[in-house]
Amino acid sequence: KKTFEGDQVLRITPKDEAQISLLRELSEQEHLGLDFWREPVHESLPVDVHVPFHSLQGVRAFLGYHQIQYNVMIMDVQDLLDDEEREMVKYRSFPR
Amino acid sequence: STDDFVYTNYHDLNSIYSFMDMLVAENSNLVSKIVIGQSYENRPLNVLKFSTGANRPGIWIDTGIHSREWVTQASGIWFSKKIVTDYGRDPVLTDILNNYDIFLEIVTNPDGFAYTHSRDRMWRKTRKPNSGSSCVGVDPNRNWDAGFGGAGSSSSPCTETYRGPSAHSEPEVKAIVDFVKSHGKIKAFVSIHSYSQMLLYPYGYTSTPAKDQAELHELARKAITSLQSLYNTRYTYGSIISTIYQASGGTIDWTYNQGIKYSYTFELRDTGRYGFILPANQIVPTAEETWLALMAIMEHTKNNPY
Repeated sequence: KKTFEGDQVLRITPKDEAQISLLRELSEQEHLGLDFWREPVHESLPVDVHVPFHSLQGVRAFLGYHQIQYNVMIMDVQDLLDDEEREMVKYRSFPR
Repeated sequence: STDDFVYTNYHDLNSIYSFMDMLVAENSNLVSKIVIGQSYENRPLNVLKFSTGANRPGIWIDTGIHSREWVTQASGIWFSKKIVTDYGRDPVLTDILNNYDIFLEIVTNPDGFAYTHSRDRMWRKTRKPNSGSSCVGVDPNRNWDAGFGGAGSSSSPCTETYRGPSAHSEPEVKAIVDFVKSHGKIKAFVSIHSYSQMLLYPYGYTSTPAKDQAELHELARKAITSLQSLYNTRYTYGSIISTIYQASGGTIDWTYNQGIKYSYTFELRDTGRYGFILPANQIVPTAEETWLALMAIMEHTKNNPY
């Protein structure tokens, strides 16, 4: 089973078309393993990207260098999934 | 019984299938289960049919076409219970069901959904292997014969928006295509996704306005106003291409081109913090508010036969 320890979801707020283009370039770097939950489309819409732990430093450096504003929407993806799993197990007594 | 079912929690595929059978058994005068096809891994594509008479026009609702969007399948479960609970009590729903059938496909991508439980919670696509690639799956919302292969979908099997080798190549998509064509009297088609709190209508593959754009836009405004009235969840609305981006091969572009005027896609809530991992305690509020918008669309469909 795939796990996501240390992965984060960043909510990025691009301020113009140039930053949208930079984010599109980033999305084409397949080795980073980025999963865009909300695509870079236009500056009025936030961009949400699931960043694997191994790419976090590089992505943060890229955003910082290009002064692209972001915040951490999900601090650790696996923590949320563990919560979700615990809830499901608790209620899996539904009679079949 | 389905009164014991825990609607405030996520469930796996077997539990959802058990729920469906329970619902049918408890309401056999109103609900039946039809199998419109098989997924790639041979799971049944189950559709709940709510009907009070023969030869009625139909309203279609599907959830879970993108498997990781768990709040949508969970909302579909809640909708099905709401329908059997409110029929005969809510005059508006009763009038709708006395004139239209409602078809509800809760797990539209069962292979992908099972995979989110067993191997990868963030899986979105189908699970059919792609010849010549190590990457699996097709985006079932890019595989429809509506602008298929255009900008707004990918030709690379390793991307999340891979369109597939040809239109309707995915059995999960082809099953709906065949059902809609054989039924012939579907008058509204709502495909439910998450997340980003939007209500969208055609087109996604072209910036040419839909010929019914004015009516679709006004109905969307009414529907999201109704939705927002419950918990103040704010939606944006408009055509796919003007509200989000260009997306080719999309479900509701195809249904609209089939003549199904009231074709909509929902992007349900995330309340800005959880994305696809919406906590289970938000399932029922999400389903309740979405239901108000669905009722607005279904009532408008009933009141404006075509």
